[in-house]
Amino acid sequence: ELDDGLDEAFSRLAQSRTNP
Amino acid sequence: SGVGTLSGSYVAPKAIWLPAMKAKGLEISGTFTRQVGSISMDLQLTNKALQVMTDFAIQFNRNSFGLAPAAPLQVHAPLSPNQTVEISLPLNTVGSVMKMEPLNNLQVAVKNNIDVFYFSTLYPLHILFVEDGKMDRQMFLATWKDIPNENEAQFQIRDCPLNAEAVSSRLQSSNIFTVAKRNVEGQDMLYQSLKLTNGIWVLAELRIQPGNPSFTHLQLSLKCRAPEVSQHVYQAYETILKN
Repeated sequence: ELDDGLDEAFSRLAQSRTNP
Repeated sequence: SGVGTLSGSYVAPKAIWLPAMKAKGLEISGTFTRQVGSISMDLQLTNKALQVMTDFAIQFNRNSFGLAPAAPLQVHAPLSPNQTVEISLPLNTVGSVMKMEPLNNLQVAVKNNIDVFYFSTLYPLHILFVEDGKMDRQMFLATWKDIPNENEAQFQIRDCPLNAEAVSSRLQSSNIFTVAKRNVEGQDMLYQSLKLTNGIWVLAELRIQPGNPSFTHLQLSLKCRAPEVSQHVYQAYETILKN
Protein backbone atom coordinates (compact mmCIF):
# COMPACT_ATOMS: atom_id res chain seq x y z
CA GLU A 1 0.00 0.00 0.00
CA LEU A 2 1.28 3.43 -0.93
CA ASP A 3 1.99 5.49 2.17
CA ASP A 4 0.59 8.90 1.34
CA GLY A 5 1.42 10.27 4.80
CA LEU A 6 -2.25 10.75 5.60
CA ASP A 7 -2.42 7.80 8.01
CA GLU A 8 0.35 9.37 9.99
CA ALA A 9 -1.31 12.80 9.81
CA PHE A 10 -4.55 11.46 11.30
CA SER A 11 -2.57 9.73 14.07
CA ARG A 12 -0.87 13.03 14.88
CA LEU A 13 -4.22 14.85 14.87
CA ALA A 14 -5.81 12.30 17.23
CA GLN A 15 -2.74 12.38 19.47
CA SER A 16 -2.67 16.18 19.63
CA ARG A 17 -6.35 16.33 20.48
CA THR A 18 -5.95 13.86 23.33
CA ASN A 19 -2.77 15.42 24.74
CA PRO A 20 -2.75 19.03 23.61
CA SER B 1 -40.15 5.59 19.40
CA GLY B 2 -39.63 5.93 15.66
CA VAL B 3 -38.36 3.55 13.04
CA GLY B 4 -35.16 3.24 11.09
CA THR B 5 -35.64 2.54 7.41
CA LEU B 6 -33.81 -0.08 5.41
CA SER B 7 -31.88 2.33 3.24
CA GLY B 8 -32.40 5.68 4.90
CA SER B 9 -31.99 7.76 8.00
CA TYR B 10 -33.94 7.76 11.24
CA VAL B 11 -37.61 8.71 10.97
CA ALA B 12 -39.32 10.23 14.02
CA PRO B 13 -42.87 9.13 14.80
CA LYS B 14 -45.55 11.46 13.43
CA ALA B 15 -46.42 14.36 15.74
CA ILE B 16 -49.53 16.54 15.68
CA TRP B 17 -48.60 19.73 13.83
CA LEU B 18 -52.07 21.23 13.51
CA PRO B 19 -54.73 20.29 16.08
CA ALA B 20 -58.31 20.00 14.79
CA MET B 21 -59.55 22.70 17.15
CA LYS B 22 -57.25 25.25 15.51
CA ALA B 23 -58.21 24.32 11.95
CA LYS B 24 -61.99 23.99 11.86
CA GLY B 25 -61.77 20.22 12.23
CA LEU B 26 -58.71 19.46 10.09
CA GLU B 27 -56.01 17.64 12.06
CA ILE B 28 -52.54 17.28 10.55
CA SER B 29 -49.76 15.15 11.94
CA GLY B 30 -46.49 14.47 10.20
CA THR B 31 -42.81 13.66 10.12
CA PHE B 32 -39.88 14.05 7.72
CA THR B 33 -37.94 11.32 5.95
CA ARG B 34 -34.87 11.03 3.77
CA GLN B 35 -34.47 7.85 1.74
CA VAL B 36 -31.84 7.36 -0.95
CA GLY B 37 -31.58 11.05 -1.64
CA SER B 38 -35.29 11.87 -1.59
CA ILE B 39 -36.76 14.04 1.13
CA SER B 40 -40.43 13.82 1.95
CA MET B 41 -42.93 15.16 4.40
CA ASP B 42 -45.15 12.28 5.49
CA LEU B 43 -48.54 13.59 6.51
CA GLN B 44 -51.68 12.24 8.04
CA LEU B 45 -54.80 14.33 7.48
CA THR B 46 -57.90 13.63 9.56
CA ASN B 47 -61.29 15.24 9.07
CA LYS B 48 -62.80 15.88 12.50
CA ALA B 49 -65.42 18.27 11.15
CA LEU B 50 -69.01 17.48 10.23
CA GLN B 51 -68.60 18.35 6.54
CA VAL B 52 -66.62 16.87 3.68
CA MET B 53 -63.19 18.42 2.97
CA THR B 54 -61.93 18.97 -0.59
CA ASP B 55 -59.54 21.19 -2.59
CA PHE B 56 -56.42 20.67 -0.48
CA ALA B 57 -53.24 22.57 -1.24
CA ILE B 58 -49.99 23.22 0.65
CA GLN B 59 -47.39 25.99 0.58
CA PHE B 60 -44.19 26.62 2.56
CA ASN B 61 -42.86 29.99 3.62
CA ARG B 62 -39.28 30.76 2.62
CA ASN B 63 -36.90 28.92 4.94
CA SER B 64 -33.21 28.49 5.76
CA PHE B 65 -32.48 25.62 3.35
CA GLY B 66 -34.98 26.31 0.55
CA LEU B 67 -37.22 23.34 1.40
CA ALA B 68 -40.26 23.33 -0.86
CA PRO B 69 -42.92 20.87 -2.04
CA ALA B 70 -41.74 19.13 -5.22
CA ALA B 71 -45.33 18.28 -6.22
CA PRO B 72 -48.83 19.44 -5.33
CA LEU B 73 -50.53 17.93 -2.28
CA GLN B 74 -52.44 15.00 -3.78
CA VAL B 75 -55.58 14.11 -1.84
CA HIS B 76 -57.28 11.89 -4.41
CA ALA B 77 -60.83 11.92 -3.05
CA PRO B 78 -62.89 14.20 -0.81
CA LEU B 79 -62.15 13.58 2.86
CA SER B 80 -65.33 12.52 4.69
CA PRO B 81 -65.99 13.24 8.37
CA ASN B 82 -63.88 10.91 10.57
CA GLN B 83 -61.80 9.82 7.59
CA THR B 84 -57.98 9.81 7.68
CA VAL B 85 -55.62 9.83 4.74
CA GLU B 86 -51.84 9.29 4.63
CA ILE B 87 -49.85 11.31 2.12
CA SER B 88 -46.16 11.42 1.31
CA LEU B 89 -45.31 14.85 -0.07
CA PRO B 90 -41.98 14.89 -1.96
CA LEU B 91 -39.77 17.87 -1.13
CA ASN B 92 -36.82 19.52 -2.81
CA THR B 93 -34.35 22.15 -1.63
CA VAL B 94 -34.52 24.60 -4.52
CA GLY B 95 -37.11 26.93 -2.99
CA SER B 96 -36.51 30.50 -1.80
CA VAL B 97 -34.06 30.89 1.06
CA MET B 98 -34.52 33.06 4.13
CA LYS B 99 -32.67 32.44 7.37
CA MET B 100 -35.18 31.37 10.02
CA GLU B 101 -35.02 31.41 13.80
CA PRO B 102 -34.50 28.70 14.81
CA LEU B 103 -32.62 27.67 11.71
CA ASN B 104 -34.76 24.55 11.14
CA ASN B 105 -38.11 26.29 11.48
CA LEU B 106 -40.63 25.66 8.70
CA GLN B 107 -43.83 27.67 8.34
CA VAL B 108 -46.55 25.87 6.42
CA ALA B 109 -49.91 26.94 5.00
CA VAL B 110 -52.55 24.34 4.16
CA LYS B 111 -55.82 25.19 2.48
CA ASN B 112 -59.00 23.24 1.88
CA ASN B 113 -62.56 24.14 0.88
CA ILE B 114 -63.21 25.52 4.38
CA ASP B 115 -60.30 27.91 5.01
CA VAL B 116 -56.52 28.41 5.02
CA PHE B 117 -54.59 27.24 8.08
CA TYR B 118 -51.04 27.94 9.21
CA PHE B 119 -48.62 26.02 11.42
CA SER B 120 -44.89 25.85 12.15
CA THR B 121 -42.77 22.78 12.63
CA LEU B 122 -39.08 22.00 13.13
CA TYR B 123 -37.35 19.56 10.79
CA PRO B 124 -34.41 17.39 11.88
CA LEU B 125 -31.26 18.55 10.10
CA HIS B 126 -30.29 15.02 9.06
CA ILE B 127 -32.88 15.07 6.26
CA LEU B 128 -30.45 17.53 4.63
CA PHE B 129 -27.34 15.30 4.91
CA VAL B 130 -26.45 14.31 1.36
CA GLU B 131 -25.24 10.91 0.13
CA ASP B 132 -21.90 12.26 -1.18
CA GLY B 133 -20.88 13.76 2.14
CA LYS B 134 -17.72 11.71 2.63
CA MET B 135 -14.82 14.15 2.41
CA ASP B 136 -11.52 13.07 0.90
CA ARG B 137 -8.97 12.42 3.71
CA GLN B 138 -6.47 14.98 2.52
CA MET B 139 -9.19 17.59 2.16
CA PHE B 140 -10.46 16.71 5.64
CA LEU B 141 -7.08 17.34 7.26
CA ALA B 142 -6.60 20.61 5.39
CA THR B 143 -10.13 21.82 6.16
CA TRP B 144 -9.92 20.82 9.83
CA LYS B 145 -6.76 22.90 10.15
CA ASP B 146 -8.18 25.77 8.15
CA ILE B 147 -11.40 26.27 10.13
CA PRO B 148 -10.57 28.52 13.08
CA ASN B 149 -10.81 27.17 16.63
CA GLU B 150 -13.54 29.66 17.52
CA ASN B 151 -15.75 27.81 15.03
CA GLU B 152 -15.41 24.59 17.00
CA ALA B 153 -18.33 23.54 19.20
CA GLN B 154 -18.27 20.68 21.69
CA PHE B 155 -21.16 18.56 22.91
CA GLN B 156 -21.59 15.52 25.16
CA ILE B 157 -23.75 12.56 24.29
CA ARG B 158 -24.18 10.48 27.42
CA ASP B 159 -25.37 6.91 27.76
CA CYS B 160 -25.27 5.94 24.12
CA PRO B 161 -26.32 2.28 23.86
CA LEU B 162 -23.84 1.50 21.04
CA ASN B 163 -20.17 0.59 20.71
CA ALA B 164 -17.76 2.36 18.33
CA GLU B 165 -18.47 0.00 15.44
CA ALA B 166 -22.24 0.35 15.78
CA VAL B 167 -21.97 4.14 16.20
CA SER B 168 -20.11 4.42 12.92
CA SER B 169 -22.51 2.25 10.95
CA ARG B 170 -25.63 3.85 12.46
CA LEU B 171 -24.34 7.31 11.54
CA GLN B 172 -23.40 6.21 8.04
CA SER B 173 -27.00 5.19 7.33
CA SER B 174 -27.85 8.85 7.98
CA ASN B 175 -25.06 10.08 5.69
CA ILE B 176 -22.52 10.91 8.42
CA PHE B 177 -19.35 9.29 7.11
CA THR B 178 -16.28 8.11 9.02
CA VAL B 179 -13.19 9.36 7.20
CA ALA B 180 -10.62 7.98 9.67
CA LYS B 181 -10.54 6.14 12.97
CA ARG B 182 -7.80 6.10 15.58
CA ASN B 183 -7.44 4.63 19.05
CA VAL B 184 -5.57 6.80 21.54
CA GLU B 185 -5.16 5.70 25.14
CA GLY B 186 -8.10 3.33 24.91
CA GLN B 187 -10.47 5.85 23.36
CA ASP B 188 -11.78 5.51 19.83
CA MET B 189 -11.58 8.75 17.87
CA LEU B 190 -13.70 8.93 14.75
CA TYR B 191 -13.12 11.69 12.21
CA GLN B 192 -16.31 12.24 10.27
CA SER B 193 -17.80 14.46 7.61
CA LEU B 194 -21.22 15.38 6.34
CA LYS B 195 -22.48 17.79 3.74
CA LEU B 196 -25.76 19.70 3.77
CA THR B 197 -27.95 20.09 0.68
CA ASN B 198 -26.75 23.70 0.32
CA GLY B 199 -23.11 22.57 0.11
CA ILE B 200 -22.07 23.42 3.69
CA TRP B 201 -19.56 20.88 5.04
CA VAL B 202 -19.45 19.87 8.69
CA LEU B 203 -16.39 18.09 10.12
CA ALA B 204 -16.63 16.09 13.30
CA GLU B 205 -14.41 14.41 15.82
CA LEU B 206 -16.30 11.84 17.86
CA ARG B 207 -14.47 10.60 20.91
CA ILE B 208 -15.92 7.39 22.28
CA GLN B 209 -15.26 6.61 25.92
CA PRO B 210 -16.28 3.17 27.06
CA GLY B 211 -18.69 3.42 30.00
CA ASN B 212 -20.23 0.35 31.57
CA PRO B 213 -20.50 -2.71 29.27
CA SER B 214 -23.64 -1.55 27.49
CA PHE B 215 -23.22 2.23 27.27
CA THR B 216 -20.62 4.62 25.93
CA HIS B 217 -20.09 8.32 26.48
CA LEU B 218 -19.40 10.39 23.42
CA GLN B 219 -17.74 13.74 23.05
CA LEU B 220 -18.60 15.43 19.80
CA SER B 221 -16.50 18.28 18.42
CA LEU B 222 -17.89 19.99 15.34
CA LYS B 223 -16.07 22.34 13.00
CA CYS B 224 -17.98 24.23 10.36
CA ARG B 225 -17.61 27.50 8.49
CA ALA B 226 -21.26 28.22 9.35
CA PRO B 227 -21.14 27.50 13.10
CA GLU B 228 -24.84 28.25 13.62
CA VAL B 229 -25.62 24.81 12.15
CA SER B 230 -23.53 22.98 14.80
CA GLN B 231 -26.26 22.91 17.47
CA HIS B 232 -28.66 21.31 14.99
CA VAL B 233 -26.09 18.81 13.76
CA TYR B 234 -25.48 17.80 17.39
CA GLN B 235 -29.24 17.29 17.83
CA ALA B 236 -29.21 15.08 14.73
CA TYR B 237 -26.38 12.96 16.24
CA GLU B 238 -28.36 12.58 19.47
CA THR B 239 -31.51 11.58 17.64
CA ILE B 240 -29.77 9.11 15.35
CA LEU B 241 -27.71 7.48 18.11
CA LYS B 242 -30.40 7.22 20.76
CA ASN B 243 -33.26 5.88 18.66
